[in-house]
Amino acid sequence: TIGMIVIGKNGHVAAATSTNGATHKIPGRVGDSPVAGAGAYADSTAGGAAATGDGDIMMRFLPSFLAVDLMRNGAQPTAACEMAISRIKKYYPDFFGAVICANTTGGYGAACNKRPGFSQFPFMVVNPQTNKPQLHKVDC
Amino acid sequence: QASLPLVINTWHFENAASAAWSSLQMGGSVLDAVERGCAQCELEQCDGSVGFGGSPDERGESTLDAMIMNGNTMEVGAVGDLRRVKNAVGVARAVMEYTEHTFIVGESATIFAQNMGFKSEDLSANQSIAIFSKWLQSNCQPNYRKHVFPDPSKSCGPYKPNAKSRQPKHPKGNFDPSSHD
Repeated sequence: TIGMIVIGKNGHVAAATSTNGATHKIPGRVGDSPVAGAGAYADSTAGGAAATGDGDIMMRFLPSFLAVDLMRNGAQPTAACEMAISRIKKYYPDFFGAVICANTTGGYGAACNKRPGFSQFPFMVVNPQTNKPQLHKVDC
Repeated sequence: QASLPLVINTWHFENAASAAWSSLQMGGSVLDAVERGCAQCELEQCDGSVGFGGSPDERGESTLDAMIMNGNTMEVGAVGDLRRVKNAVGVARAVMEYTEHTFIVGESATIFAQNMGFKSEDLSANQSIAIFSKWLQSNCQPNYRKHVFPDPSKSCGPYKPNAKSRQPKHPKGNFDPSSHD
């Protein structure tokens, strides 16, 4: 699944996702990706976030909305992402999932839930300092 | 670290990030850029979890979910369980731009997409067919069924509810991380 946030020079935030979902899903099953506030969320007054992972579980917590609202209340992007993950972890300790967050000044961060075989989460960033895609990894 | 404009996306999908950044550099809006970036992954079938030919359902069919959101106006367009149309994020944008709705799903989303000029085509590919046939040969394991019979941890369906059977759900541990949203 790809979740993407783009923030323009003027602070305009847009978010989008695209996925083909879970493998061997029951026909008709839709994951978190297309649900605003779950797969992704954008609010030019606060920032944007996008989630990836086990959508059946993550959608119940609206992690992208939560992360954006935490940034609205002053949280740094990484902290906002971490809180969104920990909210889910409380009920589903070994869920598979990660969130990326960005605020309207161009700050960004990510967080993920550590589980066997998943201890780092890769994400791409481009901004005027890099001018080309740079791979980042966050330790879960 | 903080500077604008900014593109950030999940996973190591470098070409998607490039496509979004180029769109911005060419004067595109942030909505254009985010759509372009996700569409790049649909074209490239990024790690098999985006676009056609991946993640077949219990019938072997690939179905697509996508959304797009405008943080200035809070407009959202989304599709779920989209069938036979490859450019899911494009259809999501069409929902946002040509309807008052937010979310259109299933077969009707496909008909909406066709009416909006999107091409209808088979979303299966060698990969999804191979994944599906391997799954059938392994008694439909893993699957997302529980409290049904026959025992979903041992056999394929069709399944019927089985209120009596309380066999433990598949241990989550066998969750396949490549099968994600």
